[in-house]
Amino acid sequence: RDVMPTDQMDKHPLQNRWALWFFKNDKSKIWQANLRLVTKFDTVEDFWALHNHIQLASKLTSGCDYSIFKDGIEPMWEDNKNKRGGRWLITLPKQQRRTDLDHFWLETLMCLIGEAFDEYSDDVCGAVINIRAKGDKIALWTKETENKEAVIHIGRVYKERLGLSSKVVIGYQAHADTATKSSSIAKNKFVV
Amino acid sequence: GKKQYDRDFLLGFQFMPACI
Repeated sequence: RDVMPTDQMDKHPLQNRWALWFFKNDKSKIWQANLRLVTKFDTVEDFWALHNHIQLASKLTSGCDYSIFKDGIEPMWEDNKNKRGGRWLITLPKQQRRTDLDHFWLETLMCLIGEAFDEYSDDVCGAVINIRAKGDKIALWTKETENKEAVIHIGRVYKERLGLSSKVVIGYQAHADTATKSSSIAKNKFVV
Repeated sequence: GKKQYDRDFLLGFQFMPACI
């Protein structure tokens, strides 16, 4: 029998449509001009086609970001869906870029597209990976810092999915605090 | 209901041919 063309096969739909954004730091341009929407996807198959096609995060140059957000949410604090929210933040020292960064990012993406946080998945907005010379960061953004139950549940599941030891503590920071911080470290609103 | 996929299910599709 003829092989069915791939575009006619049933793909596995995701609960949400997601958008991939790419940020490349070019100091000659304003911040918004450096942020580009790459593409959107809403099936398991299209997620992998995209993931397998683009550069691994660990191979990006310093100053670049990937962001994955639900369709309709821009990857910035100012977006209406983000402004009351915050982020679970994972910071990685430089030596972990080679060993852990791509693995942690992929696990993060699978948590998002697989809706890993049960009834609290609706609180998830997206995730960002920052490649920086002084240390890389991965952050999972949620919509509302006051939804304590949701934030804590998401943090616990996320930490478990990343395979972090119970001795490791990760913190959740409100975007409002990060945006107005006077030192380089915003205070943690929650920890798990 | 909500379309939830665990990591093993998702990983099973990583190297399947797909087109976008």
